[in-house]
Amino acid sequence: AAAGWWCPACGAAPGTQRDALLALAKRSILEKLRLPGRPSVPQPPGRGALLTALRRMREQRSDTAPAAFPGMLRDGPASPRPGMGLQEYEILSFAESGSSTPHSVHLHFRFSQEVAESTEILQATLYLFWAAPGRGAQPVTIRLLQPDPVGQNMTVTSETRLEVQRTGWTTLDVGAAVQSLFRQDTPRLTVELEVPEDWGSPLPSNHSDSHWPFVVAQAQARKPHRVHRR
Amino acid sequence: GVDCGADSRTCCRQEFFVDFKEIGWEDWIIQPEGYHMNYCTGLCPLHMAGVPGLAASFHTTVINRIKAASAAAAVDSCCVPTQRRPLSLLYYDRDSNIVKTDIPDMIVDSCGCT
Repeated sequence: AAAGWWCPACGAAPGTQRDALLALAKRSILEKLRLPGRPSVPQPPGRGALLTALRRMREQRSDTAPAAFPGMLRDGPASPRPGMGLQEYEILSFAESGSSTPHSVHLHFRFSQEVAESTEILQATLYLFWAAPGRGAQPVTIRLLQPDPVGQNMTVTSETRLEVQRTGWTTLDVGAAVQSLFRQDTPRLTVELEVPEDWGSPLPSNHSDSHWPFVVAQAQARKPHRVHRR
Repeated sequence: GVDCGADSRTCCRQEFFVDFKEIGWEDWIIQPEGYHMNYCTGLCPLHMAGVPGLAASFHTTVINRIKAASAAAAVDSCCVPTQRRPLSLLYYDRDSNIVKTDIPDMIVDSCGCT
């Protein structure tokens, strides 16, 4: 107080002091997560889909760095990575199903504005499960779409054709697509899946199915803009 | 560093645990269950200035006594964090994505005098 600054918790009655400290803790966490307020009540993914996604991620990266999701949460930071010192994010985003036809479907993956504005993507991987009907190799097409800056349509930013031999997971690197949409107002990745006519829907029957598509992204806080004076 | 006791007066670390259930955040923060928002409090008498934590050795004690005796220019010394670590959070963002991040320097492990 002598220095003229106000200490939110000094000298107050214990109850008031506690309330002030709790308010300080909330504000501090929201500021550091760059959230204007606490998010509304989430719609958590189905348990099956979540466990499968975590297992896939661990398998995918067991040979490189320790996974960074539950069961691996530790007090300290994960193992040292490139750019250590900058805050890093791991994001697991499950698909929202969009428009569809008998043999194609749109999937949407939304990313929060707060994370998109303040980070850059290190890598992003799309995980898709094919329940192949099993009659030899089947051609499937995966298109990444982005909203057309001028019109209402969507433009194809990349197209990948696969020969699906059997039932199982496929991964696709979508890092560049996610990085470019991070610079847009609504950071949303749209994926179009197209399968042969007689295959039926390329998607499992419902969200909680443990084969629901998802994207895993690693992002890192943007380096603070430094002005060098000579 | 030293943890504050009931009647600590000199610089120490005050433990303060924020239980996310108590503040109604347990629905969007998956892990951990709370946040150790410890803080530094207490006086930094002159002879403790510049010593992170309390006298931990005979040598430091002697130096402190000399400082106290010399009563050099009375300068302010503050009780500040000397060691901090990240807070690892796993939470749902506004689009119900699951996000994990380590917020640096959020947990105070020890305090000392500047």
